[in-house]
Amino acid sequence: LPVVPEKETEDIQFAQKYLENFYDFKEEKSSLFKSKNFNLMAEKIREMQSFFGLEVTGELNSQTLDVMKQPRCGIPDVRS
Amino acid sequence: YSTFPRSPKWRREDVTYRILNYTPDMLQADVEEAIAKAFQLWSSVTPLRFTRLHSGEADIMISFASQFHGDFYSFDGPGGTLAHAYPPGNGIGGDAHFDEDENWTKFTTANGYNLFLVAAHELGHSLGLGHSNVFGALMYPIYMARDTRDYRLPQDDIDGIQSLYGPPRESPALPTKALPPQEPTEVPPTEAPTEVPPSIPPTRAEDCDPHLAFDAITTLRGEILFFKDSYVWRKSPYFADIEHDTISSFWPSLAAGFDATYEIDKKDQVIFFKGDQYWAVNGYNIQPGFPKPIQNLGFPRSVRKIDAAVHDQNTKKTYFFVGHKYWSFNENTQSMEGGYPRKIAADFHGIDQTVDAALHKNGHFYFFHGSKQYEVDVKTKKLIRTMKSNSWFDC
Repeated sequence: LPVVPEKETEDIQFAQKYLENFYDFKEEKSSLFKSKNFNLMAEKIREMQSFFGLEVTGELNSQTLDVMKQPRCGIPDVRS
Repeated sequence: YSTFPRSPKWRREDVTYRILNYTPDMLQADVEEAIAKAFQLWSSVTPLRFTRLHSGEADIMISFASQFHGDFYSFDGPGGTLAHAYPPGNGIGGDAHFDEDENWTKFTTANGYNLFLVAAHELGHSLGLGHSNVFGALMYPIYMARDTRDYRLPQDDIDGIQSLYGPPRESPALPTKALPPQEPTEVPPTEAPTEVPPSIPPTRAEDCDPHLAFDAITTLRGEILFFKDSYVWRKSPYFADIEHDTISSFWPSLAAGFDATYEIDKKDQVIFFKGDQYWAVNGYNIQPGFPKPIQNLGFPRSVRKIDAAVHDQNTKKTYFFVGHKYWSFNENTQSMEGGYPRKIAADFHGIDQTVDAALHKNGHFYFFHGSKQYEVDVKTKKLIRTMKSNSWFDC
């Protein structure tokens, strides 16, 4: 897997926590499914981008991160 | 808009709330006003009525806390998550938690979060709404500072809450009894077109409304309870200010809008009258076998309801007022006394109108008619003075 720079690691961890809190994202704990994890995360990013009317790319771009960092309500936006 | 899975909602229109603690960022009065205003936003577009409790379990318990605070959703320090609330339900259901690590304010400035706006959003959850993806909707998940002075609920939020509870009743509840014609009073100037009047519980300001009138009044274990529509004002020697509750918070199975009520303190009993029925209550408990028809007390069939009742603990007599007449009931023999009904004005000089409510306190009778009350000497039945009905609220 490509080496991810420090800052991006932080952003990914932040985004992961955000998606867990508000988009019902569940990280696959076992590394065996790491790649699946990224697909799953990309799917949840798409869901969040769609909710907020952002361009739906599945990528953790700056607009998406900006919205994630806005002060907000603690209730999930979607729930299973 | 969205609702929670299976759309949980409150099953009755009277919903109670209690503010458990306060943020040091704001004056308590400002917190209370922000919360009350947030409730009013939702009550003005639904049939819901909100009553603040000062003790006991309320449907919606409101609190400020930081980091871990006893549920599975710890707060995260300044920024990020500001607050959260639970959908309608028992226990934690409906409760709203605000992150104390935020700076709360009654203003809409940059360096703080407006408590009214966040509370209005969270209470939307407490009533059953989920998040909306409509930018600008109150239930949009991200905080947006906006002018709160005459903040109006966006249409998406109105559609959402009305999908759960429907629109408000068409007009404010009419008095529960046809009040006798009062002298014409000027309508106080309203600076804005009248909106749907608030249906949140009476506030301190309304305690002192000079036009305030009551349906029924009684003593109860040293306190005085003033009933109107579905609310009760509670004046107690045990706490300083007047408490506002809903009748249903004391007696959930009793319909609101009593016609009359009185206490027999020797029996620790309060009798409630509504229409042609009456209930006997001990504290919170309705006695078995009630309601009973008022004819059981000896009223003729022609009497379909009574206007007011008052018990004299010394003589063990209870006076029932119906129109311009009154009856005397002997609690010892449990029967109406002979020679009644008699004209009220014939025995109680100066009481020329009907009686809406009556109270026995401090050796006097107090007869209420609209926004006036008449203090009468119990023994001589002579009028002592006339006051405003709400003179008991220390306005």
